[in-house]
Amino acid sequence: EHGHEHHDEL
Amino acid sequence: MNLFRLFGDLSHLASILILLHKIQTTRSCRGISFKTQALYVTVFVARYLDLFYDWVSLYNFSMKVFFISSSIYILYLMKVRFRPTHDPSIDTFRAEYLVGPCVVLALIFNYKFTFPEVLWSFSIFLESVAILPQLFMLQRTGEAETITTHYLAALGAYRALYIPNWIYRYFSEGVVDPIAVIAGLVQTALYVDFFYVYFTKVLQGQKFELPA
Repeated sequence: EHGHEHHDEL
Repeated sequence: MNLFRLFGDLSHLASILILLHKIQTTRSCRGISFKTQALYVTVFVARYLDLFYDWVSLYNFSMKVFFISSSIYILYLMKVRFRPTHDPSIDTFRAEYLVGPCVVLALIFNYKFTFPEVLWSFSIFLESVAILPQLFMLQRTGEAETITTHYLAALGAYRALYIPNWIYRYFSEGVVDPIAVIAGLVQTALYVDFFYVYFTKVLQGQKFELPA
């Protein structure tokens, strides 16, 4: 799991 | 949001504005790889589909809309408005050699085997190599207009700034996004040669020329 529920970077 | 990421995004934004400025003022897209620009449209559309169902912030939303619309507009400028100034005979990198492997990689490496997540991985992998047709073209012609090199420098700076951003996020939030980080490192490494010439020549006031 990479820790984000969504991808917040652009 | 941290400063590295903010300045990275602003640098990305600047790169597109520089490119638009170059095309509009010289009324030419000479020296710009259509294939690279088309790959960027693919990258943005594949990655930012979440625009329609995932709200992050107004900042995030506006940037996504800008990146999708400006990249499509650039394709329009190259293919329609300034078509005669684009020379496909020097834009010869085989883009399909990039897209194919990225599809395969995305099917293997993703955070969840769902359509949006595979598409997201695909966009990350494709972005990391999308600049290759452009760099290949530069290598082939051996020179570039100064404004084009500023465009590439801003784009490279955006990628470079994402690295300290990830280091910062690792320490402040304890998060690592291995797919983005590995692809990002590859992508940044591709700019090393370019930056060498940019710093030693263009920023010293000389023309961007590669040694024969």
